[in-house]
Amino acid sequence: LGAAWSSTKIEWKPIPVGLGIAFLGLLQFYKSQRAEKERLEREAALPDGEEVAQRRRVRPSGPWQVQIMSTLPLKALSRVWGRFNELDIPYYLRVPGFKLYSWIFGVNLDEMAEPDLHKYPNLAAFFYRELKPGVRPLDPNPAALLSPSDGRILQFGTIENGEVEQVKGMTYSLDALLGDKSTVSSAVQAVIPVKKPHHIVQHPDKDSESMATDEEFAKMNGLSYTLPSLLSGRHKFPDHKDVIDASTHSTSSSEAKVKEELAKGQTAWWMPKPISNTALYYVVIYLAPGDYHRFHSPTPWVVESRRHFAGELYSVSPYLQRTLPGLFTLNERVVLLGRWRWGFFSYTPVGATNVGSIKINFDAELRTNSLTTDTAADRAAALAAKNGETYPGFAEATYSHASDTLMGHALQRGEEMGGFQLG
Amino acid sequence: SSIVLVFEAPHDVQKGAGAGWKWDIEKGQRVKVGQALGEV
Repeated sequence: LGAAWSSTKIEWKPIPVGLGIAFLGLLQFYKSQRAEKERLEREAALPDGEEVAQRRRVRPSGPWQVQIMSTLPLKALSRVWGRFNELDIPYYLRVPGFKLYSWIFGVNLDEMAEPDLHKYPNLAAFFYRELKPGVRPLDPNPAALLSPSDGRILQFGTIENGEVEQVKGMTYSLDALLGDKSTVSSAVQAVIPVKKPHHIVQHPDKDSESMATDEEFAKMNGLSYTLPSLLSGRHKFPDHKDVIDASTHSTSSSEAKVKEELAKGQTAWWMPKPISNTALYYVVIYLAPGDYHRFHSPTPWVVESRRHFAGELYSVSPYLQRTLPGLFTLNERVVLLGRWRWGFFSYTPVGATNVGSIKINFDAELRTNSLTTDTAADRAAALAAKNGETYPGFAEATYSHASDTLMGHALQRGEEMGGFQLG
Repeated sequence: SSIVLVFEAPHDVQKGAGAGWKWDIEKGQRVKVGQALGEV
C-alpha cells in the first residue's frame, strides 16, 4: 500500500462541463423541492383567506423538461441578458454582427427606418428598431381588425365555455389569463395619469401630421361614430341591429324572468351580455426573434385599465406552448382591458425570457421584469390579506382620468402602443 | 413574445348574410402589422 501510494503518479484533470451542469441542476432541483415543502408547510399554517390567496398563484405542471425549467431563475437570466445586450458593440463589429443576427433570424434590413447599422450601438437598440414609413400599409377596410404586430398566427377561434384553446388542444381559462372581476384592493390599484388622447392624422398629400377632432377623425376614416359617443352610449349604431332581436321582445314580466334566468349562467365578467348576439373571439400571434418587436393598435378602441401579472418568464416558443399547459397564464403579461365598437376588447402582450420587458407608450408607471415587481406584488398580497381582501394576483391601474370626455385612453387603428424590449 | 387578443364581436352564425365576424387568416400564417385578421 505504501509503495502504491508513493509511486502512483497523480494526474489532475478538469471536471467535464456536463457533470458540472448536472450537479448545478441537481442542486437547484433539491433547493426547489425544499422550498416547495416549506411553502406547503407555511400555507398549512395560514388562516383560510390567506391560504386561498396564496394558492391563486399558478404553478407550472408538465414533463421533466418543464419541471427543470421552472427551477431556473428565468427573470434573473432575462435581466442579465438585457444588461448584456445593452453593452455597446465596437463600431467595426456592428455591421457584421447585426448582419449575422439578421441572417440567422430572418430580419429584413431593407425595412428599417435607420439603414445604417453603425448607428445601432447594441443589440437592444437593433432589436427595438423602427420601420420605414409606409412599409406596413393598413388594410383599407375600416371594418377590419388589423394585425397588431408582425408574427405568426398560432391559434385563433371562438371562446367556448370561457376557455382559450392553446396549441394541440391544451386550454386555459380566461379568468386565469385576464384576471377575474374581483374588487381590487386600493393597495394594488392606481390611477395612471396619461396625456389627453388625440388623433394624429397623416395628411396623404403632405409629409406632415396634425391633430384632429373626434368628428374629423371619424369622417376621415369612414366611421359613422366618434369615440366619445361610442363610450357614452349615446350613439346607436345603425348597422348593429342584431344586438337585440325584435322577435324576442315580450312582456316586461316574462322578459325579466328570462333575464334573471340568463343571468344565472353569466358567471364571468368578460362574457357577452346574454341578450346580445355577440360571441368572444381570440387570436394568438407569436413574434419570432427576428420580427419587428413594436406593437400597434388593431382597431379604434379605448383602454380603460391595465393589469400587470408579474408571473415568470418562460419562453413562449411554439414548442413550449405545446409542452407547457397554460403557459400564457404563468408568464409575465400586461392585460389591457377596454372597449371597441362591438363591446369588450382586451390586448395582452406576453413576455418571454429573451424579451423580458413590455413597454406601453402611454403608461409611464408600468415596470415589467423589474426587481421591484416581485416585492411590490408580495407587499400587495400581504396588505390585501391584512385587510381581509383576496389578492387577485395582479396590480391594476385605470386610465379613467385620461380625458374629460373619455373613460380611458383612446387609440386609433395602427397607432403604435408599445413594444417588447430585450431584458 | 406573443400577443393575445380577446374580443367581443357579432356572432358568425349569420356569416352568409355578412353580419357576423369572419376570420381572414389561417393557422401558421405569417402576418404583418396592419394586415387584416378578420372583419365584421
